[in-house]
Amino acid sequence: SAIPANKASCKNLCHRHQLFINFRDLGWQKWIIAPKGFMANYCHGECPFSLTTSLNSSNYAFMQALMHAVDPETPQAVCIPTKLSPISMLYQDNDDNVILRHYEDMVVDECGCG
Amino acid sequence: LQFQEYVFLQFLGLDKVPSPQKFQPVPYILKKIFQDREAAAITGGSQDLCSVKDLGVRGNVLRLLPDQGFYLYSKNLSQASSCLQKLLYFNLPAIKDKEQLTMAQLGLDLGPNTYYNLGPELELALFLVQEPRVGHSIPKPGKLFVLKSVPWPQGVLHFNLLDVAKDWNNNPQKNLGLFLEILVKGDRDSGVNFQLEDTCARLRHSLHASLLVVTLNSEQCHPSSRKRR
Repeated sequence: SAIPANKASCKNLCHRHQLFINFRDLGWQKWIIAPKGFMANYCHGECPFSLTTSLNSSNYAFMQALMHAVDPETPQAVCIPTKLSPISMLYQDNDDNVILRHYEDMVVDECGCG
Repeated sequence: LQFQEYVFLQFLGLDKVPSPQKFQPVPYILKKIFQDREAAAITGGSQDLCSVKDLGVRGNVLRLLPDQGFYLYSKNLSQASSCLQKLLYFNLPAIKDKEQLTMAQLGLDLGPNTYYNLGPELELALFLVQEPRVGHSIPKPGKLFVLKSVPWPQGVLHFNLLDVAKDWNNNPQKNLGLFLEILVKGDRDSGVNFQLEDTCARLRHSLHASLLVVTLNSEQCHPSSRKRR
């Protein structure tokens, strides 16, 4: 039988939220040459059963959401990044070296239930 | 925040917040690679972060090490036309042990392009320093490994130091630096003599040495997935 989808309003559903990390807020602008900061973003929101059939979620999330709907003791599927991208940082260390380093998975591009 | 900052710094591969005393110039090549990566990130283009296309090597960390050596003012210059002698020293220990050296390029910037006197021709010699200095004695030049004629004292010269840097990285006690000598070629009549002093003074003022090092961190970069034949 069809399981009534709870009436989670859209804005509470799992999606990507903007988060800009400004290195000046961390007091790091003195040694980080570039960038001044970066859009890290984050994932947040509910993963009701209905969502797992539409959003790019894993089969595992589908089953977990189904189990949660049947037995609320089972935790809901969670809202996680499903697509990430790297950033490069140009900075100076304590030995006056200028360093360019690339960091994988620093920016959340897409979210989903996992 | 203090604790979290430490955790984030460790993630960045740093053991504490750098507090540089003086700002180093950012070389064109690092700026270019950074801007190309930023542009690719904006357009969503795929990027191989473990290859440095502009330099044709694999690597995901690029470091520009400034020269920490000093000029030598020895009485007995090796030859009458010796213009300057300098000890070049680069602080390699910044390279972490799980990183593999894939490039070490010495850059000697002789200064800006000036047009008022395109001369005199120079001869540039690079030696390994193989014996530690005693006190303030002049380090003795060891094995010669570069001898190059330069038409005039301008522009940037690059030398491949990968084998030397690998040896220094594996045996840090061997890293005693490099002995650079710049000679003026040709005979010394009074005109050249004037140029010699002027050229040498300008060279001493404008010479800027640096070592561009590229390393590949095996934990962050899996071996390049060569197509199996």
